[in-house]
Amino acid sequence: NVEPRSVPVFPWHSLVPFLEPSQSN
Amino acid sequence: PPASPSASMPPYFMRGSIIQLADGELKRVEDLKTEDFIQSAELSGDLKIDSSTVERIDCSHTPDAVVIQFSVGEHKAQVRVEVLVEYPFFVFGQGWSSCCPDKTTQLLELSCAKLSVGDVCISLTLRSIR
Repeated sequence: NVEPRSVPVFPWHSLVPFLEPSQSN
Repeated sequence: PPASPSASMPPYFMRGSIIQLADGELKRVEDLKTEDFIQSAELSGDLKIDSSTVERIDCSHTPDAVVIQFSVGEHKAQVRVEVLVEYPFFVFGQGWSSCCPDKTTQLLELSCAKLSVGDVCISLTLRSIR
């Protein structure tokens, strides 16, 4: 028997960097 | 100081990687469009798309890395990040772009344009919670 190979699925937001200023006012 | 780049590229930038949009639709990473990110952010409760303009690209002390300075959002907040030269950013209306497209293509098989000063990248911030 050959087990089906699972394909990883990544959420869309993994691809986008979080860019936030280090200092907040 | 800018954050250090990770030692290796994350797997989801590899050509053929399956990406799930906020509405559940599955797309390959190389097929993503600007609208996919915008619509997914709109469906998301806590994530907001920002426009981040590349202001400077400087050499880094870390081998194979660069320091990119972005002007983020309507307030033009200055944010510096240190990334590997092959790290891809998604440029509005253009698609994947990196500081070294040849290396990105070589390592990830992901077609890229050259990231340049003035390019407007998609970035995320958390929506402010009232």
